[in-house]
Parts: sequence; structure tokens; C-alpha cells
Amino acid sequence: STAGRRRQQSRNRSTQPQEAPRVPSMADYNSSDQKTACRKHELYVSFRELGWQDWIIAPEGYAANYCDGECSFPLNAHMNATNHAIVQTLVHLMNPENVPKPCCAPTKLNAISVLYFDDNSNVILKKYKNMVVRACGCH
Amino acid sequence: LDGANEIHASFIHRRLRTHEKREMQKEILSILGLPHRPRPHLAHGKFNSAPLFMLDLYNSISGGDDEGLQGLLDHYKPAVVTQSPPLATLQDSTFLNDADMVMSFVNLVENDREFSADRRHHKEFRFNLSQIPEGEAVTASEFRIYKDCVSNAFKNETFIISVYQVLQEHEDREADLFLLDARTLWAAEEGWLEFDITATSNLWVMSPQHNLGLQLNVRTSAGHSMMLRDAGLVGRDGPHSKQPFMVAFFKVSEVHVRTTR
Repeated sequence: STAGRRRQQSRNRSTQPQEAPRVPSMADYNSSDQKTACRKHELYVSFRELGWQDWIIAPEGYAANYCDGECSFPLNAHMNATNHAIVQTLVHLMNPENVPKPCCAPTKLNAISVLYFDDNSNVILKKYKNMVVRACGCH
Repeated sequence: LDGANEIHASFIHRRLRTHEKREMQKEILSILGLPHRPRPHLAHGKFNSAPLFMLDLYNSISGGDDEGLQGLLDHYKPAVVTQSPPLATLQDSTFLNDADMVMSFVNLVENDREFSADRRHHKEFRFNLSQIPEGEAVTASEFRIYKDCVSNAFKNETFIISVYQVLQEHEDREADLFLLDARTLWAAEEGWLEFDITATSNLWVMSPQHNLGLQLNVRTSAGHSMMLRDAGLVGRDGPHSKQPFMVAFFKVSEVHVRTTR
């Protein structure tokens, strides 16, 4: 069905072939280029650099990380691709102009504990969920 | 930066503007559940027993794998570290596993009050529990006071240490007290004494107007009232690392909804 739609689109825009959107081929979705594959990158949030060491006792900061990269076909190269990502890819292939590719996003988040003083010099040790990206994947 | 400390090609690298940095700080504070950046008064608090106890707890949950923590520990410890038993106990780690939040409270009483002849050796302790985030319920709470080994005239004695909750204060007579716990100890015993004040803390969190503090007294086995210092109990005049404090373990009892800013 994608091929039929593609032919249809080509016919409709035959007057301006140079402006026609380039329909992605299978080669475009090949994830062999690992540089652009969805993966985790390090991003350190430093409480020290924020100038907060007068009230945050520990930690000095935390490796929050972020996810970046392309979710390209075949998705199974991205170990954490969800079923939704497969559907999203199919719909994107059918309508690349309007439907984006699956999104590279966190699939596993970890908690951190922060130890800090409050205004009354009491000390709080609190666990914060979903603060650190442990794994990325396609959604 | 990526794992190899190289700036990732797709990442736009620039320094944040002042207002962007301020907004980012606000966002992080919001995630931490704080309305503003705390401004603690740390004249002595930094080296106090409560932060050291909390660092012990933090270490036990972080597994000691934080290399930067040792420096912080050194920073927060007093210059002369006395040999003392570990602050956090096995019981604390049990509470810790179930807790979403642990909070230590410093004693707010700075000057001893004049009590009647009958209670002249009573000491009072007050803690501010007014800033507990909504939805946090106390699962366990302890009052902790350090006892040194006694080597004076009382060295072969046993002492009875009693902890009371102040129920009501009166202008013309002594306050009404409720006995929370009493414990018999040898003079030679040394270490942190823990008194369970869970029910009292719950009451104080739910109705702060009932938070009139604790009173503590010590008697000999013969029933004679005595100074806390003579029984080896460390008060305000003792080392910072042995100051009495209170610790409470909390669990979230409600779904926490972040408000729209």
C-alpha cells in the first residue's frame, strides 16, 4: 500500500518534481550508521556548579543523561523498541510528511537520593524517582 | 558530552543565559519539591550529629560508590573525630528500606527553663515539624541522645532515664507530662540511646499546636533525681557530633500531584 500511495503522490506532483518530498527508501532506514542510532548520552547535573553546596550535602551532582539519535528501520536494531514504535514506523512510512518517526526516549529511569538542609537546618534525605536515564529506546 | 567526553554532533553547545540558568534552577527545585532554595543557618549545624547521622544513612543506601562523597564526609565531620559507635543502626536501615523520606530535626531549645524543685533536673527538647511536605506520613520516629561512660562517683550505679511528651503547659504550675519510655542503664554504658516517639511525632505533624516538645529526666536506682550530665548524657554543652536530635521516617500516603506554575 505504501508503494501505491507513493506512485499516487508522484503523479500528483509531477509538475514540480524538484520540490516533491523525497520518499524514504529502505536504505534510509538502515540503522547500520550507529552514530545516529538512538542511544544514551551523558549529561551531568552539577549541584556544585549551581552553587547549591551550601544546602545540598550529597551528592555533588548526578549523571542525569539524555536520549538522542534516530529510530530507523529495522527497529529491532534498537533493542528497546516498543510495539508502538513499530506502528509509528509503519504509519511514518505511509505518510512521511505528516507522521514523524518513532521518538528516541528513555525506557528505563532510575531514582537518586538527595541529602539536603531545609531553612530550619533540619536535614532531609529524600528519594526522587525517575531522575536518571538508564536506557533509551524507540517509542 | 557523550561517554567519550566529546560534544555530540547533534547538540547545540552554548552557555545558558542568566535568566535561563535561573529558570533551570527553578525547574530542578520544583522537581525536588521545594518552593525556593533553602537558606539554612549553619553556624554549628554543619558539624552536628544530625547531618552526620543522615550521611551515614545516605552512605548505606548509595552503597558507598560515590567517590566524591568521601570528600564531603570529611568536609562535614568535625576536625577532631572522637571514637564513637556508628550513628545509624540496623533498625534504622529497616525503616530506611520502607521510607520515601527521612528527616532529622535539631533541638531548638537554647536556654534551660526554670522548673520546680521537683523537676529541677528536667531538660526540655523541641523540634520543628511544621515543614513536612503534604502527604508524607510518619512510619517511625526516634529521639536520640548520646550517653558517655561515667567514671565519677556514680560509676557503679544504674540510672533510669525517662522521656516524657509535654501534653499541656500551665502558667501557675508545671506542665502535664505523658511518659513515653523509661530505660535502665549502667553508668559504664556508652553510645546512642534511641527512644521511640512515633505516635508523638504523628500527633505533632497532624496538629502542630500540640507540639510542646519532650522532657527528659534521670533518676538513680534509689529514685534520686540527678543532672543529665552526671549520668553521662550529652547535652547542648557537649561536642557537636554528640548533640541530641530527632529523626523521622516518612512514607508518601497520597498521590503527589505537581502543581502548574
